[in-house]
Amino acid sequence: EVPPCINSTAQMNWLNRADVRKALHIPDTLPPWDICSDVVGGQYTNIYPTVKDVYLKLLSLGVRALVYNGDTDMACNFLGDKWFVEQLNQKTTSKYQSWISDDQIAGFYEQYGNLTLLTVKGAGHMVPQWAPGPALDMFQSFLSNKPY
Amino acid sequence: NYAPDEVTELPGMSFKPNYRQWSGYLKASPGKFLHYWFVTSQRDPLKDPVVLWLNGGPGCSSLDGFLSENGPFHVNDDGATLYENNFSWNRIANVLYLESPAGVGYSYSDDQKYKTDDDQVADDNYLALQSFFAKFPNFTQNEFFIIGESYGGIYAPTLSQRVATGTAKINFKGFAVGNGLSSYALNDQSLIYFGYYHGLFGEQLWTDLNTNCCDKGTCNFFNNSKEACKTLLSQAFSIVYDSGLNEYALYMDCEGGVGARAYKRSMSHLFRNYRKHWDTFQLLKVPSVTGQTPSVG
Repeated sequence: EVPPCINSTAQMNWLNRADVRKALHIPDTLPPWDICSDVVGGQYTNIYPTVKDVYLKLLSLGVRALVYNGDTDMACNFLGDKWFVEQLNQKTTSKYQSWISDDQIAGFYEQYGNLTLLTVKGAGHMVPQWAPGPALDMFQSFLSNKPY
Repeated sequence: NYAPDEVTELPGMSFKPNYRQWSGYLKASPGKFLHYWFVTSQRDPLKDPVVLWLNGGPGCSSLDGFLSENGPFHVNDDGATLYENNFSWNRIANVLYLESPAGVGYSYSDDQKYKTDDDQVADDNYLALQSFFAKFPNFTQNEFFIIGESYGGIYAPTLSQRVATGTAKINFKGFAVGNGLSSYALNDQSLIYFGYYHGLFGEQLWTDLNTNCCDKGTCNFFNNSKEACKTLLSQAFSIVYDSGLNEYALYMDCEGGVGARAYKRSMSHLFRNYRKHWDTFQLLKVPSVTGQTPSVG
């Protein structure tokens, strides 16, 4: 099986070329590359129904965090992650407001100290793929800890 | 830097990159070897941050992130040639793509046993990170960030906790999660509202959901035990996941078309594990939504 509605044929064909495998130092004994592993996925045990406690621990250590969502995704929709962040009960330090990329509103964000919650307007699950410009701007702001 | 892993040329690459790249293996727990692909920053590799990128699944490859999302080049539809990505994240950072856990992509285990869990993945990723910085000691002083997408919502914070509290010398600054799974309950609970307010459910289904799944103004759309509610939730989730919509991008086409979708059951591949509890919803016994409505173009 492959993820629904996603076409990964081109990258799969390229990665499975013998000359590409050789260039990437992949042993000949390994099986062909695939985007997802049924063997791994089928035997996987999920332990964390929520990572709330993990976030609280990290925030208490002063770690910077960004939770961003393309707002047309239904696999992990933005509203669920917004509620998750709100459930952490962190003090709001900046109001819900728009952010700009390439002179356009690229989404909305609010901040809770070291934690930023941000949407990417019109993007789906794979934000860097479907909103590459805004995604790079967001990435730069996050790394440099500068305003969005 | 680790010379044997350096990638000096790639088939299909007609342009000359202004960055360096390495591909090889990092050691995790004994017998497990995780494939990595590391690209340096196009700006100032020695000063720019190092960022670890993790795709989700569980069980899906981070090379999808490289070759389709934020990597410096992507693959053309011919599957043979490459083109540059002007919005690559390595324009401003050194980016490490890690195929994890063992069994995903080109990562492997000597014993070929691939049963694992969230904590084992985080432990192995932490070991792999230490293996990375042993191979690339020049980057140990750089600021370090972890970013996960989708099920990376579990991978990224659990690994971050190990990095932040562990003894390995890593200049860890922060983590990010993109469209991540953070809470099963909130993800399902919110999806019903998302679906209704994006016009996916009819007024009758919405009314029935509120009548059968809510009590005194509080609704449970996640693990409600009422049979009537479970049936209605099955209908709602079937509209989202099994009616032909692109669940990853509501307003985009579904590659392959409605009839050619690779999944025929109401579980998304990327989330089939966490949706194990959907068995109780008896999704497959519910008449399909597409069967109840006229065919549309």
